[in-house]
Amino acid sequence: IVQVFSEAFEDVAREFEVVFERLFPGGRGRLELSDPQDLLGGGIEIEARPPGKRVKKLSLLSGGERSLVALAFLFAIFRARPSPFYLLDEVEAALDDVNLQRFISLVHELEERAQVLIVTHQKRTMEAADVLYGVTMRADGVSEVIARRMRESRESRESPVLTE
Amino acid sequence: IVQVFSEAFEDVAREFEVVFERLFPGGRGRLELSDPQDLLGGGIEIEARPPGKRVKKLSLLSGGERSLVALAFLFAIFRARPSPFYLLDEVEAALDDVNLQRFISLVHELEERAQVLIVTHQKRTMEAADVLYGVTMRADGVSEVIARRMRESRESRESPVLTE
Amino acid sequence: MFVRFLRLSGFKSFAHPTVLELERGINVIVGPNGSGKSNIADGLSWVLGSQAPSSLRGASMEDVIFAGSAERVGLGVAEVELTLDNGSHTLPLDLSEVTISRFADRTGNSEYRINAAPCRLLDVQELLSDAGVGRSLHSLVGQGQLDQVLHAQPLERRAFIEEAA
Amino acid sequence: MFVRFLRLSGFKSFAHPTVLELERGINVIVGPNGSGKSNIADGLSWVLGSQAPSSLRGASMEDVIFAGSAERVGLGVAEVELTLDNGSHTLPLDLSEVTISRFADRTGNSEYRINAAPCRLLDVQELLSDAGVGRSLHSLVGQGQLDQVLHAQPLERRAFIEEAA
Ligand SMILES: Nc1ncnc2c1ncn2[C@@H]1O[C@H](COP(=O)(O)OP(=O)(O)OP(=O)(O)O)[C@@H](O)[C@H]1O
Ligand SMILES: Nc1ncnc2c1ncn2[C@@H]1O[C@H](COP(=O)(O)OP(=O)(O)OP(=O)(O)O)[C@@H](O)[C@H]1O
Ligand SMILES: [Mg+2]
Ligand SMILES: [Mg+2]
Repeated sequence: IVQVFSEAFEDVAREFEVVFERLFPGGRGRLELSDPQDLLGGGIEIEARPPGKRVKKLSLLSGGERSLVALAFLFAIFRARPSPFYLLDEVEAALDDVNLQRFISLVHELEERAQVLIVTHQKRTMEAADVLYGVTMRADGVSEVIARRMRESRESRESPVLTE
Repeated sequence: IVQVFSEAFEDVAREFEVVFERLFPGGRGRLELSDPQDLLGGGIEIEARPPGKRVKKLSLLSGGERSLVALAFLFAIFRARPSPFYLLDEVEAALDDVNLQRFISLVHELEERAQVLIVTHQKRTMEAADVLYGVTMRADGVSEVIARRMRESRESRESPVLTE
Repeated sequence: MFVRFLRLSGFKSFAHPTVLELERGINVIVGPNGSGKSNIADGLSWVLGSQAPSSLRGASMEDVIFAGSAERVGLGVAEVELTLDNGSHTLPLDLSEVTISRFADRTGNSEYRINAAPCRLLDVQELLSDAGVGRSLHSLVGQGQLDQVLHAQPLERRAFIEEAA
Repeated sequence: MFVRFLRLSGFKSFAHPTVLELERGINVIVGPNGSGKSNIADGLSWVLGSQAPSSLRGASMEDVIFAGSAERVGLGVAEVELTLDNGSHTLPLDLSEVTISRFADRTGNSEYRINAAPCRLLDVQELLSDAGVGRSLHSLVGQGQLDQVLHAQPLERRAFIEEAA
């Protein structure tokens, strides 16, 4: 059991450094065990240093920076221990345009080996879709899925074309 | 003291119904005292019924709906007891386009008698600005304000034009 | 192995049977505030065995059943059905499709079925485990859940990794 | 009565003296993640007398002083200056402009000044109260604070109204 966790932690910690650098180019992030001696019960600390800045408490980071750090943690787990399926509900809401593109490129890498379901209000995220679903609530309080558009071809990553 | 609160509560509760209907056309919202007998120490409950739906726990509302209910509460206080100045930091992040416009029209009403300072990533909110400030962080970790654009005229509510 | 169909019936705001046909790549759901997007996400984590009403924003399991609206009465049952494409035979079953479903009524009871045959939650969890989905509820990131990763205690973060390990 | 200038010096990421000249209507601040927008908002609520380090995201009052960066050493003091236009003579002072400033060093001490004359926090609060800004810290809505309104206990919501009353 300790072996399983310790290997997983090593893999996740390694991926965290990689993903952090993708989301904060020039910055550096690390995962640390609260107590390296206590592999059985110790917790995990996150250390984040955005580019040009000094390591500080996570609480002083901006809203968008906090989202990026949390995403780095989750994506590190996704890459160290892949799943066939991922669901992300409006996780990129606080990101500016540049960071949104970095996030999307990480999602494309996930997609190479997994299926991804994303809920979003962001235009750029919609543009990354292979298939887009429109949901609406009718006046009688009942939801329905009213649209389904597939990208014409996987190669052309432009706005999906209505195929039905 | 009880008199001051009780009058304030009445005014806020009245405004809450008005603002709620602006953010949820066809819906209905109410503020209630947890204990109408206890004016000295009772708390305040929020009841929200989006259009077409039934009154339910606030926790079952969507992300955007929760933002709108919270905004209705705050704006009810702003309208019942005006302040000369308001600061809103990314409060509209979860709103879709239609709700964003409703929010902005409420901000315009605030602006008739007060000064408003808004932080945003949303394009529509930027377009409502009388003056726009650009902030950046330099590579050496120091922030600066690098731009200031004023709308050419208050009447033309289009994108601010550089006047310096 | 991937999800081919997700079918919600009487689940939260999806009073009518609604089917989403998912694709292999990036599936994106859009729509106005309060339209039902996160409810679909909730349906998915529910059929995969989610046990905590609070993780589905409710106070009790009964909150997942369509509660009616201004114009309509509520329903008595909720059902979500997940159809997995087993073309790559990741699952140890001699079928090209495997369907998992969960069903709840207002007594709070949940029933599970695999290919229409009643089974226990444990059976569903073992099947998903074979599929590599397992208890990977960490791979389902709900709306507003990001900040919890940062606010979490060090031990709670450890649990994230242990669950995926 | 409105805010004409906000000047930050050594406050959080604003190591250099930085002046914002505000207008009467809708002032909008934009910029990339982590650029300093919310730090400006924090500066405003700080100079108005905010007492809780946590409301400014810090653990102690020292956290508002520029802490240095990879390339620069930290500073020893932070100052924010707010200049109010008193053209409408809302404030009971025979001046067309009133400047409030707050100054902190690494011992955690805060000093307040009105028009460069040292005063107490209470004096600042009374002045703002006359201006109708008062203890209206409810009119300063920080990033991520919306959900707190809903999560708040009924008594906490009462406090919002009492503060504004
Ligand atoms: N059991 C139920 N019966 C009927 N309606 C329900 C039930 N549970 C939730 N709802 C309704 O579903 C709506 C929320 O839907 P959902 O959270 O999926 O919205 P959303 O599309 O994710 O919106 P947002 O973009 O704001 O996050 C709420 O208005 C709520 O009243
Ligand atoms: N005392 C300090 N000294 C130096 N830098 C600081 C200090 N306090 C905060 N910062 C830095 O300021 C940055 C946060 O700025 P701020 O919260 O204003 O960003 P923002 O523009 O609001 O971004 P977002 O759009 O993501 O909300 C952080 O990167 C943090 O490291
Ligand atoms: Mg949602
Ligand atoms: Mg911010």
